[in-house]
Parts: sequence; structure tokens; C-alpha cells
Amino acid sequence: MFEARLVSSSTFKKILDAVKDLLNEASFDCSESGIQLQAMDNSHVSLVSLMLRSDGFDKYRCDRSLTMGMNLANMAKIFKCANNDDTVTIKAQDDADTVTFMFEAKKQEKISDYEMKLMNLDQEHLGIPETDFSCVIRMPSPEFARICRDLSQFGESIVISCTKEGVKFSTGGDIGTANVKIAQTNNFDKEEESVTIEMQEPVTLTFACQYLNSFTKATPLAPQVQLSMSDNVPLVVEYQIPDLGHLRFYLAPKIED
Amino acid sequence: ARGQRKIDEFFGKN
Repeated sequence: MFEARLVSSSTFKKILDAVKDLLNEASFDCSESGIQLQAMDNSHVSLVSLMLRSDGFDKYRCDRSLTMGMNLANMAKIFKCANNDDTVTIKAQDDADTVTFMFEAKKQEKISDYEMKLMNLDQEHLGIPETDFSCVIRMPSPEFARICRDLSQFGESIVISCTKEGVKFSTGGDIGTANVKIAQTNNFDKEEESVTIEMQEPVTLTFACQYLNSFTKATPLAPQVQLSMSDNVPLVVEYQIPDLGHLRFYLAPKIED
Repeated sequence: ARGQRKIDEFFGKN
């Protein structure tokens, strides 16, 4: 028996919004420690990694580990039927071929349940090595989204260059070039608005705008985003989901011409 | 796209 209850279904709505551009379907691996999802996009350029810890749920029971393959568009249709402040309970029997989502309104005046067929997905899991990154940048997530959106008007790739002076996002194309520089802030009062840079070695890497823009669909999940970079390894774009876990996107770099 | 590397070049299969 698997049962996970979360007071606010809006968190799941936001997660689905954040990954549905990249993934059509995905396996949710449920165990005693929580719910995990790892999946590459169709082009195998990026990887989505979601972790929701069992202790972040209001109720969590997982007698036996199970993997639930779900069509994310259909899951999004079901969550559209929930109000943001509805409580959601996800339920499945051991070895079941369906999953049930139950939504309860705050005052219990409305209870609905939706049963969805599970899919058998043959998804391979990749081993992600522990990395000491050369640069770790934390910045307001809406600012990162804004920069990606702005620069993608001018080019297909963004060069992210991190030095101790700050982070520079650059692009170029037929129109010309665009550069946005972000410096570390000294404003320690407003953590959500701060920019911090931890740099061991300067790093410059090039990434496809299309993917960066997809990742920023996760902006409503967290006020801050963390970018981790080392030479010649994938970028990690991480959104912390408060008290519950994280959503990470890994993006393979482009080789510069 | 030209010059785009794949993510599974970096992470081995489990």
C-alpha cells in the first residue's frame, strides 16, 4: 500500500508545469524515503531529477517500494481539477496498474477522486556523480528567468561566465550581441533577493536557450535558484521546494564553434 | 543542434 498526502496540491501543479515541456511521461519511484523521479528529455540533452522527502508529506506510507509510470499530460489534466488549496492524497495498492488522486477541499465540502492508468515505462536510470563544482551561484529565480527570456530573443545559446567579479550571461546572433552582468549583493537582510557566488575556479560554458527557458518554468516553486558549474560537465539548475525536497535540471553544455 | 552534447555522455547508466 502506498499513500502520500500533501495539504497543498499547488506544489504538484507547479512541479508538473515545470517538467511537462521536457517530459511526456516519467516513472515515480516511491520508497520509504520519499518519491523520486529521474528522466531525460526526448533528445537526451537534459535530465530532470525530482526528490520529495517522505517527511515533507503530511502523511506518508509506503509498505513496499513501487515504481509508477505516469503520463504527465494526463496527470496535469487531473491536477487541473484540483483547487490550489485542496489537500491531495496519492494512493496505490502494491502491484496495482492504477493510481488514485483524491482532492479534498479545506472544509471537506467537496471530495473528488480520479483514477489514472499507470504505464510500463522502460526508463534507464543514470548515475549522477558527486561533483565539487567550481562555481555555485545563487540568485533570485525570477531574475534568472528574466535573463534567459531576454537573451533568447537574440541568440540560440547563452554563454554563462562566472568569475569572482560576478556572473556574465551573453548571447549573440543576427541582430547583434547581448550581455547581462550580475554582481554579488551585500544585502543580507533580504535573502530571497540576494545573489551569492562561491567560486573556486572561473568557469565559462555555453548552453542552449531553449532548455534554460524550459527550466525556468519551475520559478514558482522557489524564490531562489542555484546554478552549479564546472568545466566540461553539465550545468545543474536547482530549485528547492520548501520543506519537501528539490527539483534539479541537468543540462549538457554545447561545444563552442 | 550543432555542438550540443548529450547528457548520457556524462552520466553512466546505473
